[in-house]
Amino acid sequence: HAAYLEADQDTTVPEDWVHAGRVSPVEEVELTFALKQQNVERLRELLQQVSDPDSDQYGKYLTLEEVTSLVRPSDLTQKAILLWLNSHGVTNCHTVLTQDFLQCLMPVQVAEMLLPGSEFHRYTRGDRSLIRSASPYAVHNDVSQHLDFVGGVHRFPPKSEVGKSWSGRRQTSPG
Amino acid sequence: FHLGVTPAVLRSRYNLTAADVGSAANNSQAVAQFLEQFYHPADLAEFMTMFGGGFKHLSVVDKVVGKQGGGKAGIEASLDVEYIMSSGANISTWVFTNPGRHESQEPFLQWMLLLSNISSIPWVHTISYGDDEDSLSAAYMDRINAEFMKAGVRGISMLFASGDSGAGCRHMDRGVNVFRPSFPASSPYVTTVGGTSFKNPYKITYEVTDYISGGGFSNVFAMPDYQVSAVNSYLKGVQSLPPVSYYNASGRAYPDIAALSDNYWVVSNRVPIPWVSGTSASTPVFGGILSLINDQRFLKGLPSLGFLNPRLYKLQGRALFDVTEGCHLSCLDEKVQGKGFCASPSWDPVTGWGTPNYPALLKALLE
Repeated sequence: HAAYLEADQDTTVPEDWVHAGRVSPVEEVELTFALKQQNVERLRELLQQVSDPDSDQYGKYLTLEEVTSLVRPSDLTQKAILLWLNSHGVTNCHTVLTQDFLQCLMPVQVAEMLLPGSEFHRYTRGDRSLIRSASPYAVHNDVSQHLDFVGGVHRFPPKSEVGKSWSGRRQTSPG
Repeated sequence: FHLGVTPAVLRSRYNLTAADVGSAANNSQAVAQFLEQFYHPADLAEFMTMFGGGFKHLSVVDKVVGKQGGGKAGIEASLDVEYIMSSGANISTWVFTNPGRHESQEPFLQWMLLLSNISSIPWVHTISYGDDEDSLSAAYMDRINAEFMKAGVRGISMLFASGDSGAGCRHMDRGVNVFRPSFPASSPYVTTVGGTSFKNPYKITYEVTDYISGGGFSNVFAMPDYQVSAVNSYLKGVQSLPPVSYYNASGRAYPDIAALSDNYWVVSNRVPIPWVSGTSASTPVFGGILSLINDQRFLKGLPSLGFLNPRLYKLQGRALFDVTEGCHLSCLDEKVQGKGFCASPSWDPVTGWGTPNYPALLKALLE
């Protein structure tokens, strides 16, 4: 009874990353669970109000604690995710103040059971090494509605940060 | 006459006097690094010794969040730190460094988590990082947007480099090409910074477009209300546009603003390096200027600027140097022949509203 988080299933491995083999089942991965937030539409409205100089709310910013009260995932979401993780023996987790992200450390074999379909491999680019899955993952039906995405499974870093284009690129000369 | 962009050149062009430095107690600014890029404190000190004359400045980063790696400094990291501390002079500066301590981590995501986990963070963040919009899932980008909103409602300004590939190019099936927007530059909830060059590269003249300046229209995010009028004016008024099949004219258009992005001097690994270019140079420069404006706002008891775009677009280009010459690059094919969008009077998708005229911008944003 697994559901694919279909909107987060870009599994393309960029050409410049070289496959370096399957990761041992006992190696650890750290996955980031983006829990569904509450009141995102209200957050959008508030941003409009505090940023619009014509609004009487302009500049009346929120503290991180107030942001937390607004977007914190529902108790149901938090319970569902924790129950799901605990049922797989995943307990080494930490959250953030806003409680909408959860990061958990677990062996690869547990991660692959948690996210059916995923298969973790190592990829290298130069002296950099990453662990990612090139196949789509699913999550249990009961938790799919409580998650936006799971980080650390598919996305590779871009080839370079923007910039770094010092050169030589343009042979200008005065006059 | 000059031999490349230095703090003195920038401060002259953008009308910053020696007195235009930070002094408010609670002001701060930050740069973030996500790849294996590290700044070296000795480089910053040497840079300020060489180029920091004539204005009061700091030569030390106040706080490093994350673990700096060993080994050589990266040009990108050196550039960001050296220039945000030159325009945003004498303002406490943080460096977020997130190379990813575990092979399964996503450094950009790690940074977003940090923002949600620190109650008191700098008011201005500049980030030179981006990925092709089409390589990311909508679910992921929507959630990252929510994270930007969380920062915005806290009064934090997020500035992203617009990218160094002009309009970009994506090769589709059957030989069809389209422009390729970059995210987070295309997010409606951040302020995106494009790039310019001096008309005469060796003199402090007016600015023209830097042809690498990233810009265009999102294929994912609708055009936000704050920019509809400005963008429609451009689309109706500009003399020539690329074929409509290349871009989504109803998407979020970027960049919003620009600054010089060509021919910078940077000190990296104790060596002064010329000809460093890219919107990763213009972004910390504009970020530092916003920090200076925050500084003056704080001294007057006003709140920080926060998410700038709604206010920026209401200025209608007032207080910015409009950039009206030149085009950026795009697909090398028969239809567009490497030419993307072109600058025009008022807002355009190459340089946004233009580059900062500090005294005028300060006045406008203190009102």
